Amino acid sequence: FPLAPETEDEGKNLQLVETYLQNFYNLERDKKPHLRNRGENVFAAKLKEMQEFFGLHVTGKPDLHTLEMMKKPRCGVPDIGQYV
Amino acid sequence: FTAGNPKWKKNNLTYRILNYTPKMRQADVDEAIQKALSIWSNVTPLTFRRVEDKDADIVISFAYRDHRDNSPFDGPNGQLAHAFQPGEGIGGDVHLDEEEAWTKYERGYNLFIVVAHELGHSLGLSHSSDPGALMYPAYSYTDPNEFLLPQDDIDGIQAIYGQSNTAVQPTGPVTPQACDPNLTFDAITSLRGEIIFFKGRYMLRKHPSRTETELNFISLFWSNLPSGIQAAYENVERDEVLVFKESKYWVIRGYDIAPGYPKPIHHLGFPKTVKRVNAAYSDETTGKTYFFVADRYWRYDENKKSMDHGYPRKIVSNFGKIGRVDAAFQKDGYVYFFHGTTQFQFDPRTKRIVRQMKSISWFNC
Repeated sequence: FPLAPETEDEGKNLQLVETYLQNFYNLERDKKPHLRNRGENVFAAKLKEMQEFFGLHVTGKPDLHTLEMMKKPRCGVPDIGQYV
Repeated sequence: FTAGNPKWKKNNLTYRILNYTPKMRQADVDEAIQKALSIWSNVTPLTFRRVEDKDADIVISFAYRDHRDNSPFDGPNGQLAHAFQPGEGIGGDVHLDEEEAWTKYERGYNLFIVVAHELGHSLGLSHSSDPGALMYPAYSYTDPNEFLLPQDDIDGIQAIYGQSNTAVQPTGPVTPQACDPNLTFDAITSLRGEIIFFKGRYMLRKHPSRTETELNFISLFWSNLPSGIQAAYENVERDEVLVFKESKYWVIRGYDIAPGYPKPIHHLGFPKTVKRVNAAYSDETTGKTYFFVADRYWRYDENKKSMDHGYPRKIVSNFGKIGRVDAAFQKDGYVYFFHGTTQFQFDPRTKRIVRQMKSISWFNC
């Protein structure tokens, strides 16, 4: 059956969040296809770091404001760590 | 600051424009880059000299997708550009995503704004969490003609290269903090149930059912409006907000500015001697709008679309000792006057000041 739109959106949003944190917050890129194996707390910790940087509510969850910020056009240099 | 505090060991830097985007005239690209460089040279001892056909400290180029620096671009929107910290080779270089809609205006992505930000990285700055800073990671448009390097960026770059050699040190705008007890406002208006506080190029937005206050650039909603709005009021019946600056005013309908604006304020019936309006509010029940100029006020009839006779009058004669008015708005039958960091709650029925508060009382500090 086709996915219910909500879950499809969720999937897309999760992919957006993961890519964003990899690009700009040093979230490790590993080859495992599924997030759950990474351990939630690393993911949530990185998300909190991003939320703190942008002055958003620090929830560790990809809430509406967080997703809105991640969709904004921006500079490709990471917000933390080295860019060499 | 970038980890490791990289910086150029010399103040006289060179730059080269490697290629151009077909979306802008070359002269406009040159101008945008020169202007972007000047905002950093104006506040530091740094100088930038353009070179052709040979290596330069900062090489600026437009690039497409994977351009062999381990950081491929992602097509339109998303990542607009990136730059490398000071150093040899690719160090200091600025790469701009060729697939973006580069322009010299507010449409698409303004090349000046993006290059100015990337040059911050080229000089050793990393991103700032100050939403008003040029080095804030997310793109936001500011009219290049009105652009002033914010104080946050000046502090950052001067910490690396020192102050400029000019006698008078340049300063820049500071991002307003909602709970700053010294916060004053340029203008305030209601807007479809929310309250909009104008300050410089910013607007603080307060929704009655949300605790936090949202800070945005005015240009985010109305890119054609100037910064430094001086007065504003809402005509609830017409679902319009009128904003004033110097001798002009605009009519806002939602996200749009009504065609044909700005218009001179004298069209509303002010004498030519009036050059600006300090504050305004509109009384929904009576259809009368009150304009405050220095120590006097005018009253405008929204139905007749003309000023009432017998004005101006002294503010003190009708509103008591509220002094000059910086900003005013009406809510739930009361009028709130702002003078510096003081706020007066005025009851137009009894013509009495019923309460005095701090200017930031709306922000749940």
